[in-house]
Amino acid sequence: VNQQSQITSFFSKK
Amino acid sequence: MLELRLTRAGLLKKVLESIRDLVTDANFDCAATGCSLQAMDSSRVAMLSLLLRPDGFEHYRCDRNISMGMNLANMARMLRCASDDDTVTINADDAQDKISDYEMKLMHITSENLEIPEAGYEAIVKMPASLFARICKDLGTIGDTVMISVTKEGIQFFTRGDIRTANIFCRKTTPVAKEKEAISIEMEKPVSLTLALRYLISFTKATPLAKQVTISMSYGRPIVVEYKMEIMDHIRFYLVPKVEE
Repeated sequence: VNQQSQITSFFSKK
Repeated sequence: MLELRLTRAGLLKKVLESIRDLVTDANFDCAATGCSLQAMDSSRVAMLSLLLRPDGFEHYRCDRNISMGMNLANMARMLRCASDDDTVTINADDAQDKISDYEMKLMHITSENLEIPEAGYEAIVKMPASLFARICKDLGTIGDTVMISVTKEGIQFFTRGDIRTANIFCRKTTPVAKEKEAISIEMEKPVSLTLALRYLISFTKATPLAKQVTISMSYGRPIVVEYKMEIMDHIRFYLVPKVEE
């Protein structure tokens, strides 16, 4: 199964 | 007070065309340092960031930071009225509910701006933007995902579809290669990531903006596909790799 996380989980909020 | 004037509307049209498949509504954040935009696609696996430098405009006045929420399809529709070498002027007064000349309604968009570190990628490939676009388009007719692998010899694109597989290898060129043909690789270690082709194909809408594209990859991080514009700075697309489980 291909899992794909959301991009927000890779970067911190400004 | 915001006043932006660009004598080549075509440039703004190309920028819009390159992002409007990915994002419907976005905030243009204008400051004295330039106009920037950061937005995610609706599924939140891809993102883009754009910077238009003040010196890329013929006239740039931004007295205080202003965030203009715009529907990109509407903006593109309005810009279609301008030919590529027409002058386009964008004014926004402090009331912030429209930009005049186009009289386009602005929107209030809630968005979260993310801090994106620029450095520290394990592999960085620069290659002709048109070549990258052609490879993505061709492989998109075969598979849904592409495995991009970078070694010191070159960059490999592999896809698998229902009926067949395809493999394209682009070898690093020698330092004397012409800019439009050059493929260069900076690499700390080999990296291989699997990515959804439909997003990559959407990113390549920015191909008319730059001769070369820069692809930055690291394990466990989103891939970055960057187009450097000659006079306007950059547009960067980010995509979360797929992980086999």
